[in-house]
Amino acid sequence: ENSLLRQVSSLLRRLPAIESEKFQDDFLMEYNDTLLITYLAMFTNC
Amino acid sequence: SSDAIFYYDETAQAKFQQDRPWVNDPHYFRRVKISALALLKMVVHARSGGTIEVMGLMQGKTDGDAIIVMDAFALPVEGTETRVNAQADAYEYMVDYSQTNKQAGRLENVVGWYHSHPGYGCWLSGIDVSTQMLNQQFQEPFLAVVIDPTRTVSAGKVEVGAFRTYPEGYKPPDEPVSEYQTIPLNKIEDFGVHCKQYYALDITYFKSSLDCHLLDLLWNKYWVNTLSSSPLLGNGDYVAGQISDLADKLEQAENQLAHSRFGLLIAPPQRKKEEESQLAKITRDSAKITVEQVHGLMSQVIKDILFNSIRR
Amino acid sequence: MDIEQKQAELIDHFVKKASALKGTILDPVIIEATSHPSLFAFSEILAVPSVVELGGTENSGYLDVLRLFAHGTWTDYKNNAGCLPELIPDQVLKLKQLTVLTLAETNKVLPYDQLMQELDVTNVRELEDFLINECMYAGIVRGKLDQLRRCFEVQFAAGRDLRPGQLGNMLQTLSNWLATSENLLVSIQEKIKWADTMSELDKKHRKDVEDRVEDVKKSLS
Repeated sequence: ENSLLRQVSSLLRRLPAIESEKFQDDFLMEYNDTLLITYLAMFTNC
Repeated sequence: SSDAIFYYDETAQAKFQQDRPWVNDPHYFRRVKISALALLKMVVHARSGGTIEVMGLMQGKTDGDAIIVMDAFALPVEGTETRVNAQADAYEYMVDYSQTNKQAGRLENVVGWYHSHPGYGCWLSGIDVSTQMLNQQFQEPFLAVVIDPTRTVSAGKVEVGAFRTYPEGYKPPDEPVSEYQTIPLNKIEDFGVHCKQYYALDITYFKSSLDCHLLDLLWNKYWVNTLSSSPLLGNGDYVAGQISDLADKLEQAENQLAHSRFGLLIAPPQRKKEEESQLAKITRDSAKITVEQVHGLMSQVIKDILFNSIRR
Repeated sequence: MDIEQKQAELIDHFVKKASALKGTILDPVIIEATSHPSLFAFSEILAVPSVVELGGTENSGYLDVLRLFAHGTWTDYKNNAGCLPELIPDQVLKLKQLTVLTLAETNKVLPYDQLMQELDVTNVRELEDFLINECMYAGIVRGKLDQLRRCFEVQFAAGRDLRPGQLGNMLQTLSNWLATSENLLVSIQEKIKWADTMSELDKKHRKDVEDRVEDVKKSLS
């Protein structure tokens, strides 16, 4: 079914959704910040 | 049968108004049923106010010990916590709205008011308590609903509370412990002074069959927006405020601990328990902040794996 | 998905029309289809037997035009202009729109220079007008024009007809996506089990400590 194939093709073309070094940097920074908060919260718990 | 709740029996309501069973029992109303439509409107209105408190009125009816909220409408006032009677600015609007509603065939009366507490939880402040007491004197049956739109976003569920105040001078019997919520340090006094003057009602929700269908359609339309949003990014200011508040509370607890260092040897057991529970509260608050952050991060990581790790 | 819904009726219409005709009479149908402002898919029309029969005949040029519109770009037309019938302005516009879709297939960020070269556009203003009026308003692409970095960031592009050999890649990508999703679900379930186990262990440890405290209190008293 050509219509479905075109839609699938359009969808797959959107992957990966974001692919850039800047995004990776920001994402990892956010990741580290959140883990740091968790770490600090563990200290608070103790 | 799910739509039967929407039927308004004017005769029964008039009779209920005449009987006034709440006069003899300050605890008469115990339950609140809020319609999906009213809840959506209230939450959207509260969220639109950002960090400013907004308020509105609720329309509905009563059913035994339950107040049923069918609809809600916003009032053109803001900053309800900064003035003694913010409602006064909107009296004309309220009257016009109610009259127009009746002309349009809307029979429900105003059964309560709602306002928002952006970021500081669902409870009644001193001003709220005095407003509600006044309302309950002259406009019974009347309900107070508080919505926290900021915590709604960070917790991922609607933070809402429904309250009714006790009459002046009434001493309530010991209430069961309500669900714990974090109160910021700058509001804790206001909370503590008035928390015994009102009680919380159990909230349930209902929707019509048409509401179900419409909400399903809305979900199909907006699931992408829901998936794309992240509480980590959208609620950054609120989280920073929470952490700062936690630090203040920790400092306060530490100071109290330091002052009572020698007092500990001769301190009565109650004080020790109080300090423990203060630290326990701080621990619970920090765990809550952490869990919300971890949830936000988990959703980001899952989205990254699902949508960014596929290479064509 | 909206594009497909919009053009489904048009495709049906042209397929029916092409099925009922043969030979030279198909030429105007092909011109009409390739210049229609809302039609961007031509595989179905290409599959019509009477259209396939145009191959090898004196009207094979129009079949080649249809194939060009199904899979090719404006550059492909320019390189083979001698062998193909001359395109009318509406067809030129359509082919340029399809060229943008092809470029968006390979890159999400399309530099203005590349676009201007591929589309034969002389200045940035003209390019932006084309992208906004002919592509975004037509609903075939969605994206952001970054004037500072002189590029077009594509967020969505409608699908073109599949070229031979593309299906394999698509299947591979879908399989990878499926495998990743399944692994993710398994990981999530494992984490849930781990969290439950740790919670149980924590509760047990807490109870043990409390019991020991009670024992010590009793022995002290």
